[in-house]
Formats: sequence, C-alpha cells, structure tokens
Amino acid sequence: DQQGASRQQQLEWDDSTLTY
Amino acid sequence: GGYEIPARLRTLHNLVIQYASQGRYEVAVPLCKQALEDLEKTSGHDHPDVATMLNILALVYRDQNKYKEAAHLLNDALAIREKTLGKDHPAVAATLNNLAVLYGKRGKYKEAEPLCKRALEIREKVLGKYHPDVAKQLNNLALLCQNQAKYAEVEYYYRRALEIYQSKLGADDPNVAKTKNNLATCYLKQGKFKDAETLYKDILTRAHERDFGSVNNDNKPIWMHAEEREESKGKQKEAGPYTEYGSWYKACKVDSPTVNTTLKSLSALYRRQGKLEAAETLEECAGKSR
Repeated sequence: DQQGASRQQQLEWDDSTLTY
Repeated sequence: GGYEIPARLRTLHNLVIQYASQGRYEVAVPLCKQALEDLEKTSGHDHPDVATMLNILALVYRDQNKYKEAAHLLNDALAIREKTLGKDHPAVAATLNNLAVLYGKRGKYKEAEPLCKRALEIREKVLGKYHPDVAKQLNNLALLCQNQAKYAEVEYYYRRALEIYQSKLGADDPNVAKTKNNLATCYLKQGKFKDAETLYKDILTRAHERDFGSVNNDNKPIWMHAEEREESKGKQKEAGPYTEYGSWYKACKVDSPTVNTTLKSLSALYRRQGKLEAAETLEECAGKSR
C-alpha cells in the first residue's frame, strides 16, 4: 500500500570515502 | 584532493572486502587492526592513510551491524581528515555523510541531521548548488527529517533534489521518478492527497511516454485507462482486456520497481476515494509487472 514507497527508502552510504 | 590511496592500502582493502563478503570477519578485522597499527607506527596517527584504514575497518563493522563501533572509527577518521585535508574537503563530506548514515541506522536521527547538513554545505561549496551529489545529500537529509516527522522540511529537500535531478540528469533519469515517489510519500504524510495523486500520474505518464511515445487518444497511460474503466463501470459489458482497453497491454508493460511502487500507491489513493474499479486496474497491472 502507501507504505511501500517509504519502506524502500534507505540512507545512502558514500563509497567515495575510500578513494580520497 | 591531492591525496591518493596508496597501492598497498588498495590491495589490503580488496583483501578485506573478500574476507568480509565470505563472512570471515575473524580474519578481516585483525588484518585491518594490524595494518592500522603499522601505519600509525610509520606515519603517526594524524595521517590520511590512517583515516582511510579507519574507513575500511568501519565498513567491516558496518557489515556486521556493529554500528556503534563503526561510528567510533569514523569519528576518528573525520578528525584526522579535517586536520590533514581541511574542513571543506569532499572526503570530510563523505565521512560526515557515512557517520550520519550510521547514526540513522541506530535511530539517532536527531544526532545524524546536523552531520548530514554539514556534508551538504561542503558539497554545495565544493561542487556548486546544482550538482547531483548535492541532490543525493538532500535525499539523505530528507530521509532523516522524515523519520522525525518534519514533513515541511522533507518536502523542501525533496523538491530541491528533484529540481537538480531534472535539470542536470533529464526528466527520464531514474532518480527523477524515485524522488517524485519520495515527495509523493511526503505529501501523503501531510494529507496532501491531490498533490500526491498528481505526482503519481506524472510518473506513470512519463514512463509510458518514454516507452510508447506521446500520449494521445489511442496511446494512454495506465491511469487514464483505470479512470475510464471507473467512469464506465456498469455501462460496459465484459470483453477481453486487450480489445476493451485499446493499448492496455502497452500500459501494462511499463516496468520498473519505481513504477510498480507508483502503481500500488496510486491504487491505494483510488481505493481511498472509493474508485475500486480504477484501483483494481492498477493492481492487476502491478501484479503483472512484478
């Protein structure tokens, strides 16, 4: 139902943190 | 940035990732700790390589759901990076972001928010206000605010992210539909059902046009079919789905996780309004596309 969309959302990790 | 990850750290990183992916944390963790110790002995604690190694170990802890330990290491890495690379370095923004993610995973949204905001400020400063990475940061910030039920802010951040994605990546970029979906969810939370409905229809129309060309009388997106079916209910006798709905089969072929979510969300909105035929039409379509 309407919860579907919000359940998908996840905080995104920044992988570039190892390339500096 | 001026700093490049040394080859031996890269090799070590790959090795650690390999062990971690096999669940062999008992090997991966000591490997990281030994490397850290060696680096500190040769370069001192306040060295970018040490910060990188701390980040690698934090990843291993994160994968084990040891968020507290991971956050501790990132805080350490953050301090080193601020000292050695400067406060406004992209590496500092990345570390702040990941720290915010770790706090978020522990439900500490209030603590995570200012870190996320600082990451945003740095990225805006370094990349400009309309860079896709700024949009990504706005997304994380919106999510943290959503978990605190601060919907006016959520709306603002998602609108800004949407503006960036649309102008920089184009209307058909998957990020646009994704962000519209998130914005619609925020509208729903505020009881702005009409705004949410408009966005959902917009997502479905765009997806349809991308695959089948401009909308006209013979080429309609699924939600138009759904509403027509709703309006003509009772008036029409049963017919096969393909003849009855014209390009219905086309409408049903539009397929992506975002579109599928949108179909379900719009269907729920129809149901709320008592438009059961319309709701069912979308549900059938969502069922088929998964």
